[in-house]
Parts: sequence; C-alpha cells; structure tokens
Amino acid sequence: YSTFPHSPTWKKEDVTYRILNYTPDMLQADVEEAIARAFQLWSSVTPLRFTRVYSGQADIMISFAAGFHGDFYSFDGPGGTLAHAYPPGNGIGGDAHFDEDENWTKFTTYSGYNLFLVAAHELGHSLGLSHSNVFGALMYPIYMATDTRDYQLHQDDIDGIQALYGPPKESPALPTKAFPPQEPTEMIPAEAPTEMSPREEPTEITPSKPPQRPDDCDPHLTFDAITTLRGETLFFKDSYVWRKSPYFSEIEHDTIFSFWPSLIAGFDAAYEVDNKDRVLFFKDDQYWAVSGYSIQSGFPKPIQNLGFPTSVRKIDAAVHDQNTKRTYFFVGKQYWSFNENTQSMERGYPRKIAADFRGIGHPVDAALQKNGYFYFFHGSNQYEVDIKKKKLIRIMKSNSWFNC
Amino acid sequence: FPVAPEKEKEDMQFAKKYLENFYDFKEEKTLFKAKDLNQMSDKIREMQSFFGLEVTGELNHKTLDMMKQPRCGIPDIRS
Repeated sequence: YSTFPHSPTWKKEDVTYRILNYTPDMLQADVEEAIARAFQLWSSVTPLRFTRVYSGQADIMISFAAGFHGDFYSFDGPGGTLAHAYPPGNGIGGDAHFDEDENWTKFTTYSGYNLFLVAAHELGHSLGLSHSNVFGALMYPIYMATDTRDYQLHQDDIDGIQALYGPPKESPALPTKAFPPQEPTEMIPAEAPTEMSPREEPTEITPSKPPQRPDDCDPHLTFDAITTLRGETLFFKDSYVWRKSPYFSEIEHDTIFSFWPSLIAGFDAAYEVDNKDRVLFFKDDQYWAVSGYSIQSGFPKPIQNLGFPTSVRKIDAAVHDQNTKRTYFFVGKQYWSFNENTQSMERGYPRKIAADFRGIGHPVDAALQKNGYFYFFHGSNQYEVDIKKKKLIRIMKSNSWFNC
Repeated sequence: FPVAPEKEKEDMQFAKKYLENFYDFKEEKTLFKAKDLNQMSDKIREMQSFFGLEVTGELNHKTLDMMKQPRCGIPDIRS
C-alpha cells in the first residue's frame, strides 16, 4: 500500500459525506446503497464513523460529472479513467468524482463498472490511501471485475488504512444519518456488527486458480476454439491460449487474461474477419469483437443478432472463409453460413455438416482455415479438408501445429 | 500481436499521456530526441515495475495493454 505525500488523514473519527448528484444509469437508492456499503467497508476496519448529510458542506462530497468538471483533472470519456478522489483536507480534499461517461452498475457485469467497487477504491483515497501495487488489493489502480456479494478488503488495504487510523474500537461503525432525511431512504439492513474476530492468518489473495496448465504435446490435447489473428494462429483451451506466429519458431503459451483481462475464459468459438482486423469470440449465447487487445464497445451481444434462432443457445465452432467471405458456424451436426458482406445468415441453412464437408460426420470443437485448407478439430484429432474438391485430405493430432 | 502500422504512432502518443497522468512524466521540448526517449523509457520502467511486468523500458504490447485497462485517475507515482 502507499499513502499520499505527508500522509494526510482526517483528524477526527466522525467524517461526513454528501451525495451531490446521481448517475442516470442506476436507481438513486442503488447509488446510495453502493456508497454506504463502500463506507461500511472502511469503517469496519478503522475507528472511523461516516455520517451522511443532505445539505451544506461535508468532508467528502461525492458527485458524477463528465469531461471537464471544475478541477484540473478532466475525465476522458468512456473507459480509461473511471473516477478520482482527493486525499483528506479542506475544500476539495476528500471529494470523490465519478466519470458520468461510464456506465455505472449495481452488479458486476460486462457492460459497465460496479459503482460499489469503484467507490470503495476512491473512498480509500478520500481517507488518505494512495495506490497499492498488490494485485487483488482494492487500492490497485486498475479496475478488476470482481464479485462483490461478499467483498472483503485485501490484507494490504487493511494494513494501509490501519497504519493511518488504527484498528476499530469495539464494533464496526455503520454509516448513520445526521438529519431526518428529506427523502425517506431505507437504512441499509446490515448484519448486526459482529465482534471483530481476530483475522485468521491472512492468506495471499490470488485470482481463482486457473485449471492446470495443459501440456503442449499431450497427445490427448483438445481445444475449445481456434482463430487466426493478424497472421498468427491462436489456440484456446480453458483459460489458456497458445500463440503460433510465423515470425517466431517457438509456441508462446499464455493466459487469456494476459491479452483480454475482462473477457471470461472458456470460449466456445472464435474467428477472424481479416479484412476488418476483427476477431469475434463466442461464449454461450453471447459474443465479443476485439481488434488486437481492444474489446470493441457495445459488446457482448446476443448471438441471435447474427440470425440464430432462439433455440440455439451456444455454438461449437466458427471459421471464416476468406475466399467466399462466408463464415461457417457449427452447432451439433449442422452448420450455418453467414454472409459477412451483407451481415446476414444465408438462406437454406442449417445444413448437415457431413453433406458439405466430406468426412466430418461429428460435431466440431474448433475450426480453422489455413494455407487454403480447412481444419476441423474434434477431440484430440483434426481433419484437413479441401472444400473445393470436397475431399478429406488427412487426419492428424490436434496439436500437430506445436512441432511436437 | 503484430501492431497494425498506423497504430504505432497513436500508441506512442497514448503512452506519453498515460505516463504524464500517472507517472509524473514531463516531456521536455528538447532538441535532443534521444534524451526525451530515455526519460520516457525510465518512466515506462517505473510503470512496468509497479505492475510487476518485465522491466524493459520498451513500450511492448503487455505494457500498452496494461495502460489501456480502465483505472482510477489518481497517479501511481507522484513527485
């Protein structure tokens, strides 16, 4: 953890806060709850008590604004900087500003930022903490989409705030009200404060362990999805991706997180539309579009947007044919053909895979077009097919691309 | 990944602004381009070290990707 220069703190235990305005993205009551819960996180590990006021000057003034908003740190539109807050002090000291150009949400979703999580981080600044370089700590500078239903502060956060204010006295203080509120708002039903149990030996908080990393040359290796990307070929399995590049001889093996931290691993399918520098990832009934590392805004979208009937809840594999500008989607023993030019599913589909792809009589796990051939992966085997001649060329191990 | 060429310059500008915002990088308008690039490399090293990335001083894809993550607007390092 770290504190601001000269470690400014509030020289009192009773700190007031006021919510100056609201985001239209959420119900006012949800905004108030998120803020109150964020304060409760800090009051539960310090002697501090937070009281909401409804008028006049409070120690911590909370507001939503976009772009330039009266201080020297303008916001930057969607993404990038989400919010900022000032260390304890007079005037703007302690104040927390949230970028209204973001989509604020009550829960952790793909399509927005969880207000409770961001507010808890910013209020850490309002109390005097600066950033932590401990991955998983609340005061880590980067937003980590986390399940907040039973959110616990990282030991690093607790060490930092208690270095400034010490531990709580008897029981965690809950945010209280100073005046009869103008609008009746329900006090957040918090569990009765329990005696602060001596914390077990802090376990290092690490992201949930990804499944065991598969061995590149395991003859039983199977894949979830395969796609090209800017001349490289990416093979996906669970939370891992193998990268085969024409520029380097060895195969790089990474986590999907290291390329797209906000995408959930375990893709069902992926394909590249190379002339648009765009790769689409599919998981269950949603899909995302990325360009390099950047996830395009407005995603995820439902796969029905592509023309699938609601009866299709996920797809097994996808591959784009650069020659015909058609993308083939494989579901069970059938497949669809999608016209990338007209952005619509072609008529007369679905058709049986076996009818048009000789020798492929079973569901497809992943599909790839390379060197003029199609490669269909099923379990630990792949089938090389010349679709012009409608001929199965050969059958190989799925990981034959890894120079085993 | 291979970087689409027109993006390289754009990425450099983005990185400069990021380092100014969060790592107290000050681009001095010096005649000596090399000096300016060295200062930027130093700041890239600071940022890579903060996030536990391989400290190379180069704007590689992992570094750029980390810069593009949604984050708090408060600097990580301040003078």
